[in-house]
Amino acid sequence: TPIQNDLTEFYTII
Amino acid sequence: MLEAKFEEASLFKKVIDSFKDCVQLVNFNCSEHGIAAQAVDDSRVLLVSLSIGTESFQDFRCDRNVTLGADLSSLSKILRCGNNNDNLTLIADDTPDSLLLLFEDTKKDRISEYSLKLMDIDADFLDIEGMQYDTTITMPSAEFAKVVRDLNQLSDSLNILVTKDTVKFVAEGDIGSGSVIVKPHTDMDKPDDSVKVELDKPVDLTFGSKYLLDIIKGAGLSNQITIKLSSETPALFEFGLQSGYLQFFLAPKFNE
Repeated sequence: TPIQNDLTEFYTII
Repeated sequence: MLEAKFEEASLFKKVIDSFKDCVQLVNFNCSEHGIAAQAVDDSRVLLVSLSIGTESFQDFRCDRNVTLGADLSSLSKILRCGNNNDNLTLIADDTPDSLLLLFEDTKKDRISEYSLKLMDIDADFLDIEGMQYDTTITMPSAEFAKVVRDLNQLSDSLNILVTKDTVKFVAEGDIGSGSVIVKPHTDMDKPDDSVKVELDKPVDLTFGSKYLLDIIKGAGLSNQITIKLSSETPALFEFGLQSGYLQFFLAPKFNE
């Protein structure tokens, strides 16, 4: 089963 | 002082309806350029980015930058009180505790006034600018919405594969599997029915269907959707407005 990623793994929090 | 008048309330109603189910608390940032907002859903998988340019308004005035922190379910309740073809003016002072919404039916000379309490919202802001994408697909938004709804019945994941001449949507689940292939074509008579694929690199990505079901709620805003994909990065789904856009950024699923 594919695992759902979190957006913060890709983008920086400002 | 903010004074932003929509010729028809329906535009703002449609915009808010398009993302009120996936995010609840939103800061609307008002400036001389218009109204913008960014919000992430509770699971931090889907990000909404809104920009309504000044051209979308009949009149627009914003002397100083103002942030309007709103609960979308409350805003939506008030928006339902106005008729679609009423004029809608949003009014706020420079340090507002509340937002005034004025609906005017110019034919019947009826004016309705509502005040929405605002709140301080402490939200993370993500830097989503400057991403490079391997492929850009433009297709009818209604067609994309149908593919998502249909394949959602089979699986909680939707696989999107893009090659030079096809976009393939695939769902594999317990009851069986399904796929829809969409090929680029140009419709001269109805340009909005056209499908365009720009491709730098083939793409194979998997997304959670429940988030795609949220995204297709924006399909009423625009006849076309633009989808930008890149290997192993969040996808961008964009509905254009007359001036501005509603964008959804969705983190992919990866195989273990």
